[in-house]
Amino acid sequence: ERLFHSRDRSDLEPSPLSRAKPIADLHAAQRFLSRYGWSEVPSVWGTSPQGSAEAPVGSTLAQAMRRFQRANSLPASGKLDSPTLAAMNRPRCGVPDTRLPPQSALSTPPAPIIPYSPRPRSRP
Amino acid sequence: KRFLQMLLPKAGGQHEDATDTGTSRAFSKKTLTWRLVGEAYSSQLSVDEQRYIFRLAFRMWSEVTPLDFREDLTAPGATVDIKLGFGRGRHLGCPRVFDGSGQEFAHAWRLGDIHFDDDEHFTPLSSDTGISLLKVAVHEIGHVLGLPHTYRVGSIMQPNYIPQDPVFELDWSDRKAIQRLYGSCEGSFDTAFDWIHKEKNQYGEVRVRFNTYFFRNSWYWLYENRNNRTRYGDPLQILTGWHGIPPQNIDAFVHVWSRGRDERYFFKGNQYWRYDSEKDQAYMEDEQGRGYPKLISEGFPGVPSSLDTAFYERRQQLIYFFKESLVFAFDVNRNQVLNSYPKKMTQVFPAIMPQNHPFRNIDSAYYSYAHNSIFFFKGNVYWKVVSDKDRRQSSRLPFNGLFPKKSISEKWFDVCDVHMSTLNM
Repeated sequence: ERLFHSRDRSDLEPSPLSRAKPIADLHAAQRFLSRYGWSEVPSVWGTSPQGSAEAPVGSTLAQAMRRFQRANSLPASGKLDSPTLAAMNRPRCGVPDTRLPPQSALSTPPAPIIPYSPRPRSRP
Repeated sequence: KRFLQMLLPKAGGQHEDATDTGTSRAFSKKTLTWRLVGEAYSSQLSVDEQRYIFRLAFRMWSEVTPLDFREDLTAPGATVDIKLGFGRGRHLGCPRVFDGSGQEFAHAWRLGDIHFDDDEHFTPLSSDTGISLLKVAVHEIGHVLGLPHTYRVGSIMQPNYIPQDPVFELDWSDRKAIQRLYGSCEGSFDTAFDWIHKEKNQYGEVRVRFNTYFFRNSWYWLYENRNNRTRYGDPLQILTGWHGIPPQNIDAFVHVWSRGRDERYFFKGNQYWRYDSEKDQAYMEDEQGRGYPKLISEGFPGVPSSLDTAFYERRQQLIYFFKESLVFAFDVNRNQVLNSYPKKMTQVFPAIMPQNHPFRNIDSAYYSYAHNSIFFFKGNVYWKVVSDKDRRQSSRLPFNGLFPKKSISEKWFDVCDVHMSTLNM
């Protein structure tokens, strides 16, 4: 059992092993920008957070950084400053920010299509 | 990786504006099924609590779209439209590994599944600490239905979790975004009426307020005119909000309200009930001790049943009863139908534009205090009756003329059904 002492488990402690590694350096920031679709480089949902997504480099990194900063109402300096790091470390959804989530790799077969469907469903 | 790339949409899209980037509806079915996957329950909340929160999350989307959501615990997993599950790190065969507590707390696959990182501290409805499972679930369902992230303040589709008070609702823009994909809610009503509340303020002065109600089958909505939407959490079951009247398929509601009279009647079939506004229940019997419900033919001689609808015209102190193509004008002071009635609807309420008229079998005749006008509802369209104000602006308009029809959903917004299984949530 994970440790907690209050009835509503509000003091539930996550097991130390499973805490997300904070984004604290440029490399992690590059991966974050690529993972959530802020870089021009095609973002592949990596098979793991440490994944092999191609990270933006050079001016494209600064551009990606600026895009992210602008979207989060931060000064668009293009530099990895502490407000930007704080924004990157906030709890968030895993779907990329700049496009729809991809189709399910575990997807279910298409349901029967009701006549008024505007387009046939693609099969997985 | 090659396989994944085949599945994933091409890179691109407008980074600048994440709100309208080519979103399209994800499902073309009206009723979608969902399931919390058996081997993927969270270890933090009871299973019932998790299922209840997800049922509420789906209902909240159903309250603003024509979509219905039904929890399906029995069908083969492959046929369930949306599957939800909790996992830690590498989970449920998903190619995307969770990162432990902090940062990524959930993700969704379009047309498919929703995963929650069980290392996060998800909390139930009543808690204001941790990460509200309801909020995250509503967000991820938005993705599955086809909505992308947006940075618009107040949207449930913001990528980052925004702790705020536990009560949250889908705001106007989120509603419009999902309705751009699935359309707005349509449908006919059994009856629509404004309910008058009389209150005394601290000076003892009587104040009058009103709420608008729409009844359909066995459920109803309160419509908040000032907010242009139904009350949060509606529809509700009629029998939970109205006591002593039939639980479904009401034909008409009439409020006889004049100096010295304040009588409210519900009509169904060949009977009518009188409602006690103070006690919020139907009268059991009248002043002479005779029981309700009563026969319409007794209380309103000359009026047929079953009715299509009826409304009370305060200036003339007449109740107009409608049945098929006929109108019966009932004088409440003399307790009889005017001699010159019944008449054809087209005669009493002439069309301003030829042939643009309901002709017969309207669903509801509704006098709106918000619009100071009478509306005739039929299916998902309405005809507005020429009001005094209209005639002051254009004296050529015929008395009680009907303006050309319009769509109800473009005037009264988000009057949406929910799946029967979630009606009494």
